[in-house]
Amino acid sequence: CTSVVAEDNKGNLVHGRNLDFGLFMGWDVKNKSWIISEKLKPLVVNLDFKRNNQTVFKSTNFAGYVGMLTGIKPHIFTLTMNERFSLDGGYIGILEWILGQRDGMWMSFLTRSVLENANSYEEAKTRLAQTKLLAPAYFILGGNQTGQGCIITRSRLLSIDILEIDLKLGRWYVLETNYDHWKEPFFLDDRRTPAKKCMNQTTQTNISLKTIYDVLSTKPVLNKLTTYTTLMQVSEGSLESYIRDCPNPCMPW
Amino acid sequence: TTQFIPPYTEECRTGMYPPNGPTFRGAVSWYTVDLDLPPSKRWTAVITDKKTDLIEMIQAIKDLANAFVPSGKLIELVDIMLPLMVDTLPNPFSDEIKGIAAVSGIPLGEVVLFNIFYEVFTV
Repeated sequence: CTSVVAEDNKGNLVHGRNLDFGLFMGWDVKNKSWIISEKLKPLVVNLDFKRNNQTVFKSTNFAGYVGMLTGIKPHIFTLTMNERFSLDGGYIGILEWILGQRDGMWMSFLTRSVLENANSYEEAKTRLAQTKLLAPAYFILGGNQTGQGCIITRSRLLSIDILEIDLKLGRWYVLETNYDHWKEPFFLDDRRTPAKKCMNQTTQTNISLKTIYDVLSTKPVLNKLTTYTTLMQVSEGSLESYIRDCPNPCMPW
Repeated sequence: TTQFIPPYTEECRTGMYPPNGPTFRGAVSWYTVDLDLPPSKRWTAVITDKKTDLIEMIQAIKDLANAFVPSGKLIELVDIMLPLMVDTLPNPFSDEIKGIAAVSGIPLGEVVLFNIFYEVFTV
């Protein structure tokens, strides 16, 4: 996955993500693609969650999956999550759950609950940072005011780090793939460097939904695992998504 | 440097929007999920539309599981154990998952597996 929240020089916040999934879950030799990734693409749907006929939040999802991986609470915040690998992973959480220790939350149920019930960027950030989880994760959160964009690096129990947009430091965007931002990514899966190179090349002046789509369309940020790209603009309350393909030659991950 | 290996990597793309060409497979349909409905009814429209694709995707996961455990015991475990687990999941998720299983006709355990896959995948 790749998620990015950026602030343009007029203070607009835009949030984009590629949802990559299906690694090592069966390779289709003839079509040079991952089997599960290809089976997930037809299931991609955009959802408008309503209460009293009013939109509460919108999301890009896989039909049949009730949790949330990508969503917007119009005019309030935008949220995506990326997978985080850790030895202290979900299987431990599941074991604890089976043994009756049920004070943790399933990751995508937490994001769904935050999108449904949180009413501000700060409230969302607090809940994502402090709620005990069954599995580690990265939460990428965008708000509706200048500077409101962050990456929350979570272990199952703790909020390890929160990296926020800081215009004074020249950090006009935050970008996450699947590795702790203070460490080098796995050398055979460095999508971060190419993505940041393209963001810096685009510049803060030219960043928009369009140019974020360009960044997310550049190989290897776009790869064989990429099922969809979603673009969100909190001030417009807009969410749009596109099912992707990565024609050969293309990186398997 | 291990990631700059053209043609598997490329210069930063421009002009890709509006989405077009070989990297754009297609647009995504919109559905409404009415939170005023009982949880078990909320996903009926989506699942009625996507049932065939969902069944295909879950079959692909089952094929993969059977590749690892040809005896079929792994799928049996999913179909027997995970339905017992669904009631431990918090609402509304538990009832929404049951509703999806009912509409799609997919065994409840397999719908539960799909919904907790992020945690399971770490295995």
